[in-house]
Amino acid sequence: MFEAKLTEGLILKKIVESIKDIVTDVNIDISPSGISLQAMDSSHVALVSLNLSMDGFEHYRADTNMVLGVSIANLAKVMKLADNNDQITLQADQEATHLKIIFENPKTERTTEFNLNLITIDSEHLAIPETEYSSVVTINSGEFSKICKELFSLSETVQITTNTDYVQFSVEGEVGSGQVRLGHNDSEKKEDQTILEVSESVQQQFAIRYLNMFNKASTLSSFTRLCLHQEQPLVVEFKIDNLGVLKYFLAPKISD
Amino acid sequence: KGVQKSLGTFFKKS
Repeated sequence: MFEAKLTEGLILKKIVESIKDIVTDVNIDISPSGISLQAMDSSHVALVSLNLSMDGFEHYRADTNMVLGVSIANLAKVMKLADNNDQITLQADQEATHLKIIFENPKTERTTEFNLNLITIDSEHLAIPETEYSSVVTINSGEFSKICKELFSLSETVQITTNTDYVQFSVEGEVGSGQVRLGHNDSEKKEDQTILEVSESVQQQFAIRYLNMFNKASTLSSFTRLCLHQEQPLVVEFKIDNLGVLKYFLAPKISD
Repeated sequence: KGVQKSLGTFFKKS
């Protein structure tokens, strides 16, 4: 038996919106300590990794580990039934064939229930090695979204360069070339801060269209954390207050 | 420009 109730259901709605363009069918792993999922996009370039702790739920019970295979596209359609102020409860029996999703609005007394059919997914699970990232950049999530969006209109690829003084996003295309450079900024206004933690500088290229998809999660978190290592995929991380973390991994483009 | 690598180059199947 699995049951989890989230008071701020909007968070779950936002999570589904933030991953639905990247992954289609996903195995959701339920454990007594929380909910997690890991899935790659069809081209195996990007990976979504979500971890939600039981502590963030108003009520959480999972007697055993369970795997719930869901179509994210269909889950997103169901989530549209939820009002932004709804509480959301997820329920599944042992050996379940469906996931019961309940939306409740205590103020308006409206309740919506949907039984989403589960599917069997044969998915590859990747072991992500523990990595000490040599450059970690914490940046306002709205600002990072805007930079990626605007640069994408000029080029398909961005080169991210880090050093102890700044992080630089540079593009080169038919239109021309240029860069946005952000220096370390620990100003009093927290939302303006850009925090650089660089032990070794990194220079890598990435397809901007994936970054734009990841940035849908900027509504979940005021800050985006970019974790870079010269020999590893980029991690774009969004912390979800008191609940967990949504991470995206993106393989670099490498010049021959 | 660069060649897009796949995640399989970096992460092993578990």
